[in-house]
Amino acid sequence: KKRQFNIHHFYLGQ
Amino acid sequence: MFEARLVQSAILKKVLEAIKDLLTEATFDCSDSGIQLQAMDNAHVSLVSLNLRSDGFDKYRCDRNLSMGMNLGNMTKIMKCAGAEDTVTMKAQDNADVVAFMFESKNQEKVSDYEMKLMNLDQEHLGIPETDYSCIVKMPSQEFARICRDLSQFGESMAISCTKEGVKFSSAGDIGSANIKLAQTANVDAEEEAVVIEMQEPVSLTFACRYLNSFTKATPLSAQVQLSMSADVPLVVEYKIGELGHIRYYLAPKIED
Repeated sequence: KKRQFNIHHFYLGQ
Repeated sequence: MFEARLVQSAILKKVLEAIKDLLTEATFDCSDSGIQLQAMDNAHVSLVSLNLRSDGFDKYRCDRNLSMGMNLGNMTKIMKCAGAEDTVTMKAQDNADVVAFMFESKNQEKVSDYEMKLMNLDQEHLGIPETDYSCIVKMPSQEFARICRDLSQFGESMAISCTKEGVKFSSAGDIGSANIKLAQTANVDAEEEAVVIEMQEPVSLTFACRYLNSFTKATPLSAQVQLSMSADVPLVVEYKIGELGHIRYYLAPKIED
C-alpha cells in the first residue's frame, strides 16, 4: 500500500 | 511605490484560474525582478510556484520589496470585472494595506478602479533544490489535461511511467483499469503538438489524480506542459506563461511504506 507523502518531507522550510 | 501593467488582463485572469483551485489565499512577493508567489495547498501535498518577470510586463516599477497577502476568491471577484480586452494595472504604495486594480478598455473609453484589502499571511518558504531529473516529458497541455481527466474516473491515483520509448499513464480501481501510452513524436509540423522525452533513467511514480487535475487549470496559459520526474521526489508540472514567466506545481508522490 502506497502512502501519500507531503511536500515538507522533501523540501525543508527556509 | 509598486506598479505593474499588463495590456492583456486575460493573462492575469488565467493565472488566477490556475491557482485558485489549490489556494484560498497567497502572498505575492514583488521586487525589482518581478512578482513571485510560493504557497502550499491546505493539505501540504502540493506546492505552487509562480514567477512573473518584471521585463515581461508592459510597465513595471517596484521601488521597495513588497509582500501582498491576497484572498484569491476576492481577487477573482475583482478580476471578473475586467473585460477580456482590458489593460490591467496593479498599484500599491509602500507599506500599504490595500492594492489597487485599474482596468482600461481600448482607447480608455472606460476606466474602472477597484481597491482590495490586503492580508497578513504567515508564509513559509520551502527550499527547492536544483534537481537533475531522470525524465523530462514535454507534451501538449490539452493532451495532459485530457489524460488526467480520463484516468481520474478509474481511481484516486495514477502512475506515470517514463522510458525512452514513451510515457505511460495508468490507473486502476473498482470499475477496471486504464492505460494510456504516448510515444515520442517522430516529426510534427507544430512544435506545440510534439511529445518529447529526455530520459536519463526510467522512472515510475504514483500521484493523486485530484492534484494533477487542479494543475491542469493552467492549460489555457500554455500549449505545452513539461513534466519533470525522478524516483521518490516530487513531480514538477510546468506551464510557461509566454514571455512573462512560468507557473510550476510540485506534487509529492505516493510512496511504498
